[in-house]
Amino acid sequence: MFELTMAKGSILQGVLEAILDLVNVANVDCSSKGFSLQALDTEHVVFLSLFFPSEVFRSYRCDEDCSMGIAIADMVDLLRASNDGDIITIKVTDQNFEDITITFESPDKTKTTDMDLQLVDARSHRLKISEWHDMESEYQAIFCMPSAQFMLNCKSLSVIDDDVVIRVNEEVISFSTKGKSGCVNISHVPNKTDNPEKASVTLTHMRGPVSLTLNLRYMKSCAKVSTLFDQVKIGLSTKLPLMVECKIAEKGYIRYFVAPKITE
Amino acid sequence: PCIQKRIIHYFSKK
Repeated sequence: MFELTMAKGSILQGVLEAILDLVNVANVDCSSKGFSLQALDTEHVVFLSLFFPSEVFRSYRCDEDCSMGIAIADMVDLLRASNDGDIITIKVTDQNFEDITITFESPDKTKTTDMDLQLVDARSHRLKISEWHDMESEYQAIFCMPSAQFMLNCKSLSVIDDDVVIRVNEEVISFSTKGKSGCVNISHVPNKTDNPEKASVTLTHMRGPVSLTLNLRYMKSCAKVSTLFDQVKIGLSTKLPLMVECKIAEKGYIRYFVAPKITE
Repeated sequence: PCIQKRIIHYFSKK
């Protein structure tokens, strides 16, 4: 059996709301350690991988590892029907592995709402990626910035064009774009430390200058999720997709991998 | 002109 409870408006609910503009269906793996989710956007440009450790939930129980496909949009619609103060329970029993049961319980425990949501096939959303610690070392540059600043950069640039060029070297991290009506260049002089301060832009790993061109539509989606957190970590490599990461508690994360644009 | 790469260029399916 798998069962988790959370308060209405918890971080899981906020994240599911924020990924909706990219993701319809997701593959969810549950283990005793926590709840992980993988999904591809419909254009297959973005791969989303997130892990919520069991300790971020009000209660969490998973007797046996299980994997299921969830129609995220339908699940979010159901979750929206909860009221302030409700405790939300998501449950799958071994006897019935065709749907999940979502229950809302009012704070005074006088009203309970049960809903069943059919599981779907989401096996195509599973991708084989390396262990994260192996993969992170392959990024040429990794920097952290306040997520509000990241969102502001993406919004400012999208006024001019659909693409952004992110360039990183020892001296500067820049976000720039050029369109028919003009150009925008936003430059940040980074701190260089392993312990980024919350309010600053910090270059944490640097193995050589790197630049990538990305579609701002996807970047704005990443920025939307990131604003649920203080800081966002961004990794660039010419051999890997751009990585945008937010940490959830000590062990949890949301990672977006965004395929860049390349010159023909 | 730039072309959009797909994520499958980097990660294979399980």
